[in-house]
Amino acid sequence: NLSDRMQMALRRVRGKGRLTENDIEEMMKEVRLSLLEADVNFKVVKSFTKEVKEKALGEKILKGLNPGQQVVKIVNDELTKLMGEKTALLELNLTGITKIMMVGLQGAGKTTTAGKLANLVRKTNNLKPLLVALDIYRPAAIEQLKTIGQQLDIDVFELGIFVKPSVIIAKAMVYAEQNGHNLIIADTAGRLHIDEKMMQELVEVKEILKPHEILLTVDSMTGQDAVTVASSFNEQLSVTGAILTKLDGDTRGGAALSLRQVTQIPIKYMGMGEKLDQLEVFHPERMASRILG
Amino acid sequence: IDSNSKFDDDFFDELEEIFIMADIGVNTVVKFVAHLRSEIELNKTESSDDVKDLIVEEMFKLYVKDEIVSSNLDILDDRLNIVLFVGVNGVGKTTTIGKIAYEYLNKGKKVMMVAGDTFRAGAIEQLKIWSERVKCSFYSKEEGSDPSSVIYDAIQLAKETSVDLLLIDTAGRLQNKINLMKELEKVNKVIGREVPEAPHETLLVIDATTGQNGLVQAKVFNEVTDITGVVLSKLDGTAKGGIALGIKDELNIPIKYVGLGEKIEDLEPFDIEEYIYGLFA
Ligand SMILES: Nc1nc2c(ncn2[C@@H]2O[C@H](COP(=O)(O)OP(=O)(O)OP(=O)(O)O)[C@@H](O)[C@H]2O)c(=O)[nH]1
Ligand SMILES: Nc1nc2c(ncn2[C@@H]2O[C@H](COP(=O)(O)OP(=O)(O)OP(=O)(O)O)[C@@H](O)[C@H]2O)c(=O)[nH]1
Ligand SMILES: [Mg+2]
Ligand SMILES: [Mg+2]
Repeated sequence: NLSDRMQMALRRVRGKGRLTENDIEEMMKEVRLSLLEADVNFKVVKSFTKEVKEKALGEKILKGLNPGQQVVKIVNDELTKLMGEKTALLELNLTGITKIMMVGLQGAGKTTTAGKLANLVRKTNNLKPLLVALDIYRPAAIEQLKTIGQQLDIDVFELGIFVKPSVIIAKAMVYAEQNGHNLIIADTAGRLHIDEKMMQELVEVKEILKPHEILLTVDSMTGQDAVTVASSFNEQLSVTGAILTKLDGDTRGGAALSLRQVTQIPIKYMGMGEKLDQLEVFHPERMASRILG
Repeated sequence: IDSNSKFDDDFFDELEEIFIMADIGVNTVVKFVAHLRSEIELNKTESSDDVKDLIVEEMFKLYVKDEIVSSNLDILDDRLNIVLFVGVNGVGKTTTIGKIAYEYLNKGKKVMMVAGDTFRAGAIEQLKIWSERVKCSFYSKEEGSDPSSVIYDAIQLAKETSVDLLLIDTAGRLQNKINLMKELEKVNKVIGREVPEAPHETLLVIDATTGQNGLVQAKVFNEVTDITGVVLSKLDGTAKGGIALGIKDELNIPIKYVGLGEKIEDLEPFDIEEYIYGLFA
């Protein structure tokens, strides 16, 4: 882990007094390697280690007092600060219907997370959720969402696979109004940020739904591409939050830092398993220490 | 690389950046770029065209390692062939089965799909729809059945109905879930008992957007099954799937196919030269 690597780098540091710029640079090499292995984006690693180096130099660390630990602490603090120092909350509409739209690449975990989120928000905020099936492409996507709805005893609105998503969402909003639903969570089909036609479909759904939250679902094992994907979704839709899934795996999750650093999108939740109660509020310090390994 | 570039530190830094951003993995990249650099200095390579050729040649060598690497599947006439699909959640296993069924039906093979994912909502129905799209036979039991029993029954039926190719879908599972890896180990044993030498292929589906964890996935899945190839899915996105090169480098598992979209024809046999050029596109 990073502490061990710092110790190794420090074996090359000689003499007394303050750590020199060269000593710090040796340690930054270890930080860079560790972050790249954790899947943090190459350019983010560059700018992050630059910041950390300046901080470390500014703190005038003495060689005698376990400098490795002090630098690790600076890295950890800077990382936690970047992840967002306090937990980011969901934007709830306290006077009407809260509307949420789930977006992201294929297979990221949107459908499962839509169910988890409806379940969590219903409990913590005592709302009556409506799940809306807007994926008319993937085989059995609607069945998947309906099954999830049944397992949670949450209503699912769907109009089958031959009606356009923009029409489905419009009718869903009317249905929600008429049936006392004060929370709408729209599940959309997975799509590539470079698929113009499919991204345009999301823009149209957004224009009709006018969601309070557009949540980008990101697989926590995503590598260098996380920045490209998040930036593109953000540019085209103005994403309001992210959900990192499959954090019950053993990936270090550096995509979280890249996402945050480049787009400033706050990470709001973490998917911690396949069951519908396995969604937790995002903890920045836990993510920071996980990325550092 | 333009025709005026000098091969200095900046050039090699930039090359490292391209390879790291392709998710190839720091250790493989550093090793490779250092080797490239010494080759260029040794041969006193001058022109940018020569350097381009050298890069392609060296990446090719890194992948091939002096062996014949084929992207063909071990599917023979006159026997029941079994292909097992494994991988973590959401990577494209079920969709890839649809694509491979389509390919082999067009080659005149009798194909059967097995719904080995008895757990996830809508999983059985999803595979059933694929079997209807390609028009091949399909076997499943009720949701919640033991996957090994579904697969056992499917193999008996496949033998009775002279199926040429049995494609087995499994539930997505993260490699650190010990009980799920044990379940997969049991599935593998059942297949091997019922058909000698089976599964003839065990394909690990890897999402092209996956970072360094892809290598861990390959290592652990290879402990409970004999992974014969990787399907690199979603290569139609912007990710380069470089971790598959890392998997070949460290475990010598070849890439058999690349997934290039969500439709039935969006699958191609892997071509290392095409892939290398794609890194610079
Ligand atoms: N272990 C684990 N699996 C998850 C988590 N979230 C989702 N999954 C699994 O990931 C796979 C994909 O989930 P889906 O909900 O179908 O993903 P999706 O984004 O809706 O997929 P598309 O609609 O095809 O784009 C399924 O096997 C889920 O059970 C998580 O937090 N942990
Ligand atoms: N763009 C693109 N999407 C793909 C590709 N392969 C699969 N997908 C999509 O990825 C999503 C997940 O595919 P599945 O086949 O359900 O993945 P899986 O591995 O079976 O998922 P689980 O069974 O939940 O673990 C679906 O939306 C597919 O359409 C590909 O090559 N390109
Ligand atoms: Mg979905
Ligand atoms: Mg599947």
